Amino acid sequence: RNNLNVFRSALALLQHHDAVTGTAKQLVTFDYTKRLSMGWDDGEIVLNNALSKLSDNKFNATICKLCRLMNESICESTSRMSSFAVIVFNPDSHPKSSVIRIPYYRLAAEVTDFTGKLLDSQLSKTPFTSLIKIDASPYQLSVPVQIPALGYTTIYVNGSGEVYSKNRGKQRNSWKTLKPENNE
Amino acid sequence: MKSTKISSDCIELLFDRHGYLKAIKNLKTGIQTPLRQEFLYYEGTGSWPFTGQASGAYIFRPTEANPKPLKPGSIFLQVEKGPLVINILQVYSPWISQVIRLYKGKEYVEFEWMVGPIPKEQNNPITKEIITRYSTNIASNGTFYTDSNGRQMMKRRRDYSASYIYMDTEPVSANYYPVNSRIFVKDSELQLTVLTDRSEGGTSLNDGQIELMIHRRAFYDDGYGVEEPLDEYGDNKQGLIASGKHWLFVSNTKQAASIHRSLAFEMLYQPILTFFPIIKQDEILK
Repeated sequence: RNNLNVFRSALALLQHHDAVTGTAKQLVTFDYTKRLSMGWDDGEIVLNNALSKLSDNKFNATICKLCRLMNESICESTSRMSSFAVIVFNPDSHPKSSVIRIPYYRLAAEVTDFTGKLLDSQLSKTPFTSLIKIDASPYQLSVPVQIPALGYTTIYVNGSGEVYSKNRGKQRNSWKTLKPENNE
Repeated sequence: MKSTKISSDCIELLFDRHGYLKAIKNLKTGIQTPLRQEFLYYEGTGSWPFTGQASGAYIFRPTEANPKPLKPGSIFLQVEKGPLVINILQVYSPWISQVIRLYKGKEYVEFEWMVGPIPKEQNNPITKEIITRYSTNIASNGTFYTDSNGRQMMKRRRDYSASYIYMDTEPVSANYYPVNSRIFVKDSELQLTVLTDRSEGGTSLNDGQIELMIHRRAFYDDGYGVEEPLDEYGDNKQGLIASGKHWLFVSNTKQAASIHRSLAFEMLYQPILTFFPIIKQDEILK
């Protein structure tokens, strides 16, 4: 519980009315972003610790990742891995029938649910690729999911055809590389 | 060259020959209405020779009551159809584009807009405040409804205030209200509802019309304490690119509440995704 204090503090800070409305200086807004990012770091650690315990310590590394730049069609996890699993959590108190969209970097995908049943997925080109970052995914993979209330489901993606070139220069987000002037 | 009809199993959209949305029909209920969607912008006060109250972080003060169209003429339209979703890409300009999505089995239309960086003139830049506007022929009679922080809906009347003597000095911004989750207009039969994925300013300046402010870039401090113009930038040092979603549906007035009450929760509580490598111990993962 204590490991989430940084996350809690960041979220509490972001409820400030000047954070919500954007009536703050640019540097302050960057600071909010940095603090939220640090909170997410802790959240991922807690998630992976839980996973490690649930699996009797068979997973002891940080392998479960969020993709924080999905709104920019960027996902480091799906760009690195040709095959991966996605745990889809439903935070709603109602069952959800939805279509999730994943940034995707390969030419083809076979998607199955946790029983091994093939799912009817759809691969689409990412629109506006000329307007977004160089490491944005060229495709988006849409997958239908049925998730119980406050529950989760797991889907498996097996990809083929390398599309994304790892040798392309990457733009790095400044809020990831920003180092504080001091540790205060 | 001609109007284009695009349909899913639930929704039919009609686009005119310039690429603009023209009409919507719910194929399940048979409800249909003319519907035009467009992007426009207000110029904000502040640029020389203006010396009064500038539009900025706290203040919305357009120079004129009518927003300006972004681009006359045709827009680029591209359609991609698949088994799960139909994607309709519209490109208005190098800095405004949108994907309209029709999901299989869903009776709403998703508008995923992307705006920015908003252009900045070299000399004497002009503040720009971008809106998306949905226009129908619903006889809303000067009233519209916005949510009260996601809870009950508040009835709004154009050019009127219940708590003070309304003065028509700011005909646009005085009619703007916070839209935290949804806004709608209705008459005795039809209702047009738009759900937002974030808080936006919204209004209905003409009957049957909904407008929502989705992005803005101001170049002058408004004097309310920030001491900076609202000229937010990202890591590329250019103006911010903002992207978000609207879910729109048409219904009869009696059924609308039951639809938007559950839909708002769907919008708020989006699925959360985490990614795992598939390793040889995938049996353990399962």
